[in-house]
Amino acid sequence: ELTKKLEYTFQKLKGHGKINEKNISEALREVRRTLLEADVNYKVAKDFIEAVKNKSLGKEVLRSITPAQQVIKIFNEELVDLLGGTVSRLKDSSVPPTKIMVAGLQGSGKTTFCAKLSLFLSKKGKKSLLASSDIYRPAAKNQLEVLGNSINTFVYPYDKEGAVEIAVGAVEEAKNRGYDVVILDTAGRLHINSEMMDEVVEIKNAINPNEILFVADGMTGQDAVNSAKAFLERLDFTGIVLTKLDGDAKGGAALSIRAVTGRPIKFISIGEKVDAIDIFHPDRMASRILG
Amino acid sequence: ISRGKKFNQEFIENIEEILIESDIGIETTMYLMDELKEQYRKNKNFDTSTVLGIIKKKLKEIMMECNTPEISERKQEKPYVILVVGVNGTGKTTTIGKLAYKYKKEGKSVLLSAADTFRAAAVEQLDIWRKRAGADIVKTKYGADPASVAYDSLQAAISRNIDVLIIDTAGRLHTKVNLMEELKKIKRILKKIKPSAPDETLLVLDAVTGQNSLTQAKEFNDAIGIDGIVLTKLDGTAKGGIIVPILKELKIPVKYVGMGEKVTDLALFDSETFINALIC
Ligand SMILES: Nc1nc2c(ncn2[C@@H]2O[C@H](COP(=O)(O)OP(=O)(O)OP(=O)(O)O)[C@@H](O)[C@H]2O)c(=O)[nH]1
Ligand SMILES: Nc1nc2c(ncn2[C@@H]2O[C@H](COP(=O)(O)OP(=O)(O)OP(=O)(O)O)[C@@H](O)[C@H]2O)c(=O)[nH]1
Ligand SMILES: [Mg+2]
Ligand SMILES: [Mg+2]
Repeated sequence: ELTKKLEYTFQKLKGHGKINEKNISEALREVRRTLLEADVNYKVAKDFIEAVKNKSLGKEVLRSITPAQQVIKIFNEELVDLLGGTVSRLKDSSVPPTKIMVAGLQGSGKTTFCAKLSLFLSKKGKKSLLASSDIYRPAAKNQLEVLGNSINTFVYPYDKEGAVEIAVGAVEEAKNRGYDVVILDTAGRLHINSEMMDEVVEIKNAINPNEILFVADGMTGQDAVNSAKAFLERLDFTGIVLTKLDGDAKGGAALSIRAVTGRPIKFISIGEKVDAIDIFHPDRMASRILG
Repeated sequence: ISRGKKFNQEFIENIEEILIESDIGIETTMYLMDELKEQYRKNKNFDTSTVLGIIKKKLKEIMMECNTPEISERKQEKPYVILVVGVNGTGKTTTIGKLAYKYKKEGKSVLLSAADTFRAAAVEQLDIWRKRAGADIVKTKYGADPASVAYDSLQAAISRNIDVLIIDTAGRLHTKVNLMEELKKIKRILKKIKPSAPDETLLVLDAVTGQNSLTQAKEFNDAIGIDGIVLTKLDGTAKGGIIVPILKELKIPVKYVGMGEKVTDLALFDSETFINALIC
C-alpha cells in the first residue's frame, strides 16, 4: 500500500531535511499510480498532483515523521480539503415543499436513493412525497411503489402522462397535501442523448427544484468526468451522491466528479437496504482512495 | 491525436492519457508504452499512424491469446441453460430481454427464470421484457429462495421441451459472501437435474465501471466460473478498456456488447471494432 511504497522510495534517497524536486518526483509517481488505480481521472490526477507538489516543495520535514509520511500527510490533507471543502447540507425551501430532483446515468442507483432519502428525511421529521417521472424503464413505477410501501411513504400515482406532466403534478400534489419535501426520481439517461438531456432540462425548468442531485455509481471509472461535466452543463446540479460504496471499489470517481464540477458530495449510498445511506465524510473517502 | 507528430515527451503523454482514460488500466498501459519505446529504439521513423498501428497490433495479440473455443450451443442437449450474473445495475435483466429476443428470432423456444426474488419489482421488469421478446416465464412470489425458482424453471424447461432457458439473478456485490454462496447454491441445484448446467454463465459488466470490473470478474469467476462477459452501455462514452486486462489475466472472452435500451440493442463482440473505438 501507498505508505510502504513511499517509505521504500524515500529510503533510497537518504538524509534529506527538506522535500525537494529530486526526492519528490519518484514519490509523486507512486501517488499517481495509486490515484489512477483508484479510478481517479487521468487529467484530474495530473492537476491534483501538480498542485500538491507545489505545496509540499521546500517544506521542512517534521522531526517526528519520515519524508514518506510527510508526503502522505500532505496528500491526505489536500484530498480531504478538495473532497469536502464546502458545507454539504441539503437545500431547503422557505416555502414548502422543498423540491429535490435526482438525475444520472442508467443503473447508478437513483430510484433506490430516492427511497433512502425519503426515509432519511422522515427520521428528521420531514414528510416527503415520492414521485417518478421515469416513463421508460419497465416496471419503474412498480419499483418506486414497492420501495415507498416499505417505508410507508406515498408515491404520486401516474398513468399515461409525460415526464414533465408527472413532475408538475407531483409538486402540485405535495403543495396541496402539505408535504415538507417532494423527491422526484428521473429515468436513467446518457449525457450524449440530446433528446433525453433536453427532457431532464425541461423537467427542471417546469418545477424549479431547490436541489438537483447527480447520482453516480461509486465504481465509475475514467468516464466519470464526461458524464459529470455534461450533466453540470445542462442541469447545473447542486449536489452529488455516490452509490454502491459498500463494495471494494476505491471510489476515485469522487475526486474526479468533485474536481470537474466543484459541487459538494452530499450523500453516499452504502447498501441495498433502504436505510443504507450516509452523509459524505471527506476524510473517510480520502483514506479509501489513497489506500 | 494529430497526424505526423514526433515521438517526444508530449506525444508519449498523449498516448498514455488516451490509454488510461479508456479504463485499460495502468499495467496494460505501461506494457503498451514499453512496447512503443522498444519499437522506437529500433526504428526512429515514428509518427502517429505507426504508433496507432503498434498499439492496435498489440491489443489484437492480447485478445487473440484468449481465443477460447466458442461455446457451441448445438453440442449441449436441451434445454441450453444460461445463468446471468453480475453486480447491481449493470444491465442483467435488460440483457436477458435482448438475448431472449435474439434466440426467438433464431426460431428457438425461450423460457425465462425470474430468480431475482429480492429487488423491488424485479419480476415485473423481467415479465415486461419477456413479452417484448415473445418468451415464456417462470416466476414466483417475492422473497422466495432463488435456487428453488431456478430448480422449478429447469424442470419446466425440460417438461415443455424448451430450447433455451435464461436465468436472471439479483445484482450482488462480489464482496458479499452470503450472496456469492447463494450463486453457488443455484449452480449446485441446477446440476441435480442437468449435470452440464449452467451450460453458459454470463457475467454482465457495465462499461462505465473502472478497475473494479477486473475484481468483479476475478471474484465471480473464482466463485462459480464465468464463460463469457456481456459488456453493456457501450453506447455511452465509456470505452470499457478494462476487458483487455480481464482477457489477459483471466482468459474470459467478451461474448456480447449492449448498445442501448431497446430489445434489439445487443451485438456479438467484435475485437476489431472494439479496438478501433478504444483508441480513437
Ligand atoms: N450494493 C448496493 N446496491 C445498490 C446501492 N444503491 C442501489 N443499489 C442497487 O443498484 C441497482 C440499481 O438501482 P436503481 O435504484 O434501480 O438504479 P437507477 O439509477 O434508478 O436505475 P435506472 O432507473 O435504470 O437508471 C439495484 O439493484 C439496487 O438495489 C448501494 O448503495 N449498494
Ligand atoms: N444505455 C444503455 N442502457 C442500458 C444498457 N443495458 C441496460 N441499460 C439500462 O441500465 C439500467 C439497469 O438495467 P437492468 O437490466 O435493470 O440492470 P440489472 O443488472 O438487472 O440491475 P439489478 O437487477 O438491479 O442488479 C436500465 O435503465 C437499463 O435500461 C445498454 O446497453 N445501454
Ligand atoms: Mg430508476
Ligand atoms: Mg435485474
